[in-house]
Amino acid sequence: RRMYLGCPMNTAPNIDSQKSGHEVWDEFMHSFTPAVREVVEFAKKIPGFRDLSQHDQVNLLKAGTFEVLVVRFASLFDAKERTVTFLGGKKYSVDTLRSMGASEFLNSMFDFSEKLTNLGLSEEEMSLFTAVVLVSADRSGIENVNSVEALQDTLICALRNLITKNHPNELATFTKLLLKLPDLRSLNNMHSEQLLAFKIH
Amino acid sequence: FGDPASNLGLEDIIRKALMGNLEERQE
Repeated sequence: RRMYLGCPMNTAPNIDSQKSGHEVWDEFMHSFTPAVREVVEFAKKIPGFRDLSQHDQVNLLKAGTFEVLVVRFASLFDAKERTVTFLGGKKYSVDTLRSMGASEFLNSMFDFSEKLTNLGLSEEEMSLFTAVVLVSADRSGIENVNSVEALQDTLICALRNLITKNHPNELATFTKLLLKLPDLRSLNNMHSEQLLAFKIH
Repeated sequence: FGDPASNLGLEDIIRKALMGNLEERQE
């Protein structure tokens, strides 16, 4: 039975039948590892993040990396064209990906991407929002919840000030952004289910 | 390969990146 890769962090959804499972896995890790490192480098630059204990830094990153990657790679999901661009640079239509077995998760990603794009955030706003996403990740395993929540409050306050300054006539923008946090949590849960169901032979 | 969620080695990548492991970065 042919297998396909649904994650656009792969070069392409088709698996070269000449490649072994190890080669396919290695190729994915070749994209995944630097992407995670970039998230860590980003986190290090969030004011106050390095003041958290090392344990809490690791646990926040473990819980929040996927959500940050969804924000960063949202533009790969073009809701208007209904295409997904894989890291190899080629676009694949929804119909093509469906025929390969793509699940409902794909629709949820398009929906998230479209709503985020429609907010028309600047680079600075997106960066601050991404910082909020990271520190709003699941708290399980966190030792000092108070410190993480204080950092989250500070960043949300800074985001509200920035959005209010830049979009004075669009008061709903900040609210819409905060509502993306539970959306991201749902996407994270859906993705975890996909990941657990995934087997490479 | 077992469970890909743990085989992704997320925690290991995060720890090394947090420590600024130069050797790992050069791979």
